[in-house]
Amino acid sequence: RASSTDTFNYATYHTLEEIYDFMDKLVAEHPQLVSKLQIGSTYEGLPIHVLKFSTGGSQRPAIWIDTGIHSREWITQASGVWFAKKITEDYGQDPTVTSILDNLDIFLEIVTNPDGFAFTHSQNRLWRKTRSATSSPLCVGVDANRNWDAGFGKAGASSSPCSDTYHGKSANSEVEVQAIVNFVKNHGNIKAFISIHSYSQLLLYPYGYTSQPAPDQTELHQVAKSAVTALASLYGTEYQYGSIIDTIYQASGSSIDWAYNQGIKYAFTFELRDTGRYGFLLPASQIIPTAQETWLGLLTIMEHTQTHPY
Amino acid sequence: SENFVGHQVLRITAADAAQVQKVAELQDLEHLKLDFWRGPTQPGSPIDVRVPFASVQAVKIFLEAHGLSYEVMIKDVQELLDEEQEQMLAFRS
Repeated sequence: RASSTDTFNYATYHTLEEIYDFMDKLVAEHPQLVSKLQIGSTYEGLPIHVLKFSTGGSQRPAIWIDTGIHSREWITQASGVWFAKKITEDYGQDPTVTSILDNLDIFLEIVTNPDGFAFTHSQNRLWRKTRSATSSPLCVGVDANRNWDAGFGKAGASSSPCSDTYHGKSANSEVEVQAIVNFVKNHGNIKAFISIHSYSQLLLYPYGYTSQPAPDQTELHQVAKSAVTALASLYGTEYQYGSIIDTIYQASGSSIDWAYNQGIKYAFTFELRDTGRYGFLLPASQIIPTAQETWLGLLTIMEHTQTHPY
Repeated sequence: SENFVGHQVLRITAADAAQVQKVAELQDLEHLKLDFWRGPTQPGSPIDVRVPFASVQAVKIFLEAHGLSYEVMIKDVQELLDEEQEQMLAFRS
């Protein structure tokens, strides 16, 4: 185990235990800035943790970031770890991060699907879903990004428990989803909601379940354009951007569609880097470059959220 | 642990809507146990699919029979996973 977050190796993939240990160390090293919240427990009883970055105040407007809802997308959890460290490094040093944190809180859920993530380390590296029981005795798990109450069960999700895009028996049936729903609703002042996936280099905004444009589409499109420009400025990684349904395919029950329908205007989902050769098995050597470039895109969205209060 | 020896990831290119539909039909063949990493969407967009060893021949025959071009994106998934594990173990040691 790394003795501190300074000696933690950000350029390799880590187990759930190691990531949770990293979170504890970060909290211990920055008690005035970082705290750890448990927002629920998984189907298999693991704690679901969120890091809160806050410089004070109560129920400040906040930004939500989650990584790893699809457990096999290891680059996302690894990037989440890097983001957490980056925030603590840049607060008080970088004017943009400092300004954001002086006005808003950031909530970062690094492992959104802990059961699935643990399963990818122990049993099946390519597991995508949760690990909950379904109506099928042969098939386990629900696609947590088809389980949200936004066009739930419509086209773009599967009703077959054996499918990798199985939407579950009802909206929020997955405790991992319900935990976020409860948290966001109870908080009541989340202004940006960003879900991070991999791969295929996309930055998407609502909607996925309907072809109807989001009322804020013009602004979201402009923000996305700025974010991918910033992202590409580091290594030239090219992203496409647009609504989910127009850019990739119809997908119902997704997190950002739910968030947007809750009134969280700045709702985005990233699909992180792939060179076109590795898919979900992105070599660990690409963790840091991926996180670095994604951070620039994230910063653009967070800064826009700060400077465009609503 | 699940073993992925001989599993390949194919990158398929569908040139038109009819070819996209053909790949969608492939997606419905549950007995092949295919894992679509990037599903069929629109012509020109890459489609990535992990094919278990037992289905590799059948899938390639299907693609060739319908004039769908493809390349092998990952030749053996398990090889990559072994490298990943070795790297993690090396870090720990």
